[in-house]
Amino acid sequence: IAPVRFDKEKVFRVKPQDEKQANILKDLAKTNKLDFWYPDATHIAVNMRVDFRVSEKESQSIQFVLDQNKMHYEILIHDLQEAIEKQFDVKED
Amino acid sequence: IPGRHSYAKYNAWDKIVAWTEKMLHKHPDMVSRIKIGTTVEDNPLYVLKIGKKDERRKAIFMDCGIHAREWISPAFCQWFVYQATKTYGKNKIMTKLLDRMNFYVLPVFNIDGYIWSWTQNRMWRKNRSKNPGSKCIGTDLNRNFNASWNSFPDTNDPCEETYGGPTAESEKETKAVTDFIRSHLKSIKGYITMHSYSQMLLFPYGYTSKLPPNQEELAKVAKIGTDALSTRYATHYIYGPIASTIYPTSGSSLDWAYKLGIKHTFAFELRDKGKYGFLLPESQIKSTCKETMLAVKFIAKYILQHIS
Repeated sequence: IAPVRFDKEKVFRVKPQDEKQANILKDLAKTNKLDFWYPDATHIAVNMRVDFRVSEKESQSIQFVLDQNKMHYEILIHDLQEAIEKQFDVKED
Repeated sequence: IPGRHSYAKYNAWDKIVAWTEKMLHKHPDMVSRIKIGTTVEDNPLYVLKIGKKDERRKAIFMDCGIHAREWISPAFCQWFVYQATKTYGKNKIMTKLLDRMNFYVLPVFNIDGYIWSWTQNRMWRKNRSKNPGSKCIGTDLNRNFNASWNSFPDTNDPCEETYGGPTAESEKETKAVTDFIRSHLKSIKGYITMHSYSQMLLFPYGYTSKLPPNQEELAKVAKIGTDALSTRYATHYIYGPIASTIYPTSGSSLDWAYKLGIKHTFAFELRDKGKYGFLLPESQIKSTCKETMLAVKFIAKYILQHIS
């Protein structure tokens, strides 16, 4: 089986500032396939930083919702496949 | 030789197995290998015993690689064994530790998942057991321990990344580790488990916000451990009980070991803090391992000096 590729998948970091924003994030977790990196489960609380991976397709709609609700976020990794290939940055001994 | 094992690189499972054999042959007086069981896909679970032959001495059990995608974790266990064998007789602290205690090191806990993260899905986390009645594969081995197992709703669905399995200790990997620790409980005085990422040093409990009876001592050891770690490259770690430092989690190995009676149990969340996350570049492996050695040696020294 060909290995899974993660082309243009993104890793977001969001820090909900209040209950409303935490609930928006919980709803996004229900309607999208989010792979939680930190914490390693769907545990979203106010003022807790949450890192999650999402497909390229879904990332646009997620970004739209975050922008629309003026939620603070950053994109930690813009292309996951690229980061996967870049981790091997030490030549053979 | 292209493709040989390297402490500066991430190594696939077959290289790690070959490396364990190499360590046996290079250090027959100090390294022995114990097969504690097999995984769901019949890979051998090897624990390396580092130290003198005497089984009655105090020991610390350290596991790496319980979550498949956290590749820096197995890299640390390999580095630890390398440094222990290389600096014994040269470094004062390591010599004192190995003269008086043993280390049981499990280089990769979740072997099947680790192989899968190399060959099929770099983002894989769980093991590779099948779940009857579900198309979803795998159990989160760090939710499968009998410590308030399955007490949170998000560990019920086999498709969840934190699925705790059909029952506590349902997984061959978990059972192999718990059986080994139970059968060596007289000598094992400390338990350390390596994860990534977010640069934290954690202690029980995860399943409750209650604090363990010796939490002041654990906090003191964790503080000094993170201080020691940061002396190398000024890498900043935070420390504290799992539940309030990250979030409540049930069925973890840390809580299980603590409740079994090992009162000095710690979990490391290694580098980094999210810039690369699980994809920490190989160029950071050595510095991550070197700084972590300082904390692990401090914890071991503390246990040697304070725990009877």
